Amino acid sequence: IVELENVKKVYTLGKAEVHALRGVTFAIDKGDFASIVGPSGSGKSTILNLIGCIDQPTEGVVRIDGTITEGLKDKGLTTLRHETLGFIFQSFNLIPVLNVYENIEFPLLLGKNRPSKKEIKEWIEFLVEAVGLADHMHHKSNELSGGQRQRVAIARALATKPEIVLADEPTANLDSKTGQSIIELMKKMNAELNTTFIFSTHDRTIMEIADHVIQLLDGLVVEDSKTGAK
Amino acid sequence: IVELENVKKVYTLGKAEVHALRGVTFAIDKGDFASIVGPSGSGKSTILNLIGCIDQPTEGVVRIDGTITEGLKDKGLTTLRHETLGFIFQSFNLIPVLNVYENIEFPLLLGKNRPSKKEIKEWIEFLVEAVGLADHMHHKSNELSGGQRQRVAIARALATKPEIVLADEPTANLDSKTGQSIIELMKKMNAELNTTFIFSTHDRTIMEIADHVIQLLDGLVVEDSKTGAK
Ligand SMILES: Nc1ncnc2c1ncn2[C@@H]1O[C@H](COP(=O)(O)OP(=O)(O)OP(=O)(O)O)[C@@H](O)[C@H]1O
Ligand SMILES: Nc1ncnc2c1ncn2[C@@H]1O[C@H](COP(=O)(O)OP(=O)(O)OP(=O)(O)O)[C@@H](O)[C@H]1O
Ligand SMILES: [Mg+2]
Ligand SMILES: [Mg+2]
Repeated sequence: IVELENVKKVYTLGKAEVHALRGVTFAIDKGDFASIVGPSGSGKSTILNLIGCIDQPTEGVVRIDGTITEGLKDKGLTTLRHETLGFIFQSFNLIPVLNVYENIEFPLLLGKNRPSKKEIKEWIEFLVEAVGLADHMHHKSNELSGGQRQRVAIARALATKPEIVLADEPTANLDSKTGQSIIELMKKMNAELNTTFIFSTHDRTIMEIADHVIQLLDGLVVEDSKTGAK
Repeated sequence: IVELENVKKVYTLGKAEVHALRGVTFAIDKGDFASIVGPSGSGKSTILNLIGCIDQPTEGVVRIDGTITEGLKDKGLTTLRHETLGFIFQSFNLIPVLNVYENIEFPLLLGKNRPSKKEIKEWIEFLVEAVGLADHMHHKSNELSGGQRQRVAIARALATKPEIVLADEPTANLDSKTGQSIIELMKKMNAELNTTFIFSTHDRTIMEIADHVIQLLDGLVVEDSKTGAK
């Protein structure tokens, strides 16, 4: 469902160049619970940003559902982002003036074929409960703890039940018990809806539960192991 | 060196109240490598913000070096913050337009008794190397990965060689190898300079290496164990 072919990404900073990705090739199948692992600065977020159509590769091809992302105009990218992808950003990117409920509801208001108001409310309340924020539903995102904000970002990405969820370090600010319950929620969506998950993570629990692990070092794939475990 | 006596913190949100801390009492001795642990939302950052004089308790007393923080005027708080404390924020709080070197140098320019320009340069270059960012010294903080930004925030807090370092989830965005080298750097400062470290963390490595662990649950201390290990 996602293919990268010899993808390179170079950031130009003044006269210097940072080669974030030096030729990355891998394929993720629909329904994979995949994890990209590697040291800080190795290129994990850059890969997720390219798959998320937030950025374009300097060289190489990124395909989603067979469509090359580079050929898409703004309108095509926006449709892809709203209808196929869910993104949990490493720095959350919540809307500070909206409360927990409104932040999660936001992507649901953008879609074309919207569920009924009642269905939306029940689904959001389920998600808020599932990520442990029922007591904070009407609190603004800048009135929450770091891990509480992260969980709002997680619920928001799952709200549209996307085909592919890109999760950048989703448990970094969570204690192991809270993190475990979030991973179980994602595993459940993966099992019931065949949602594809692509993580960037240092969390051992996610690495162990993943059925596809891609090891990154200094902008290159050094290992790509797909296990039979599903 | 730090004492909390029956400290309470209530956030008022409209008509609702959030009791972040419900009566917290503990003491940290000079040179402790202390870790505050607990679930997301249990009050860890709130405690560090009170010790860091960024916020005041609703009730109860916070003492640093015997001085009650509530009695201090702005000037006294600023002096305490610049001369005694170093703070690594959960969301880093870097200055985006400054580069790595300038962010770390910033607190050194604020102090009264400044070391020589040459000493400052050597010390910052040592810290940049020690946190693994030598290749990025002149890159702006918004041109870095999440974990790289976190390491700039760490180096900045250590730059003034403060008596007390408050570290809020300092390894959340780091892979275990990079995290380990950061913890070793801090352990070295703790051993050589008798710097007191107070962590808020979910990182097992820090919890295991700490000689004083304070367990927090829903705004209350449920365990406070100081081991002989030094
Ligand atoms: N600015 C604020 N306004 C209102 N409530 C707040 C604010 N900051 C924190 N809180 C609430 O106070 C409680 C404690 O927050 P705190 O940030 O101290 O938790 P924490 O232990 O650091 O959590 P995490 O591990 O998720 O960072 C939480 O329930 C949170 O919702
Ligand atoms: N906006 C940018 N401008 C310039 N260089 C960048 C930018 N974003 C990232 N980089 C560089 O590209 C490289 C890869 O960054 P990336 O964010 O993908 O790493 P990462 O694996 O996600 O790291 P972390 O685990 O610390 O989040 C890093 O060396 C970083 O300095
Ligand atoms: Mg990253
Ligand atoms: Mg916190």
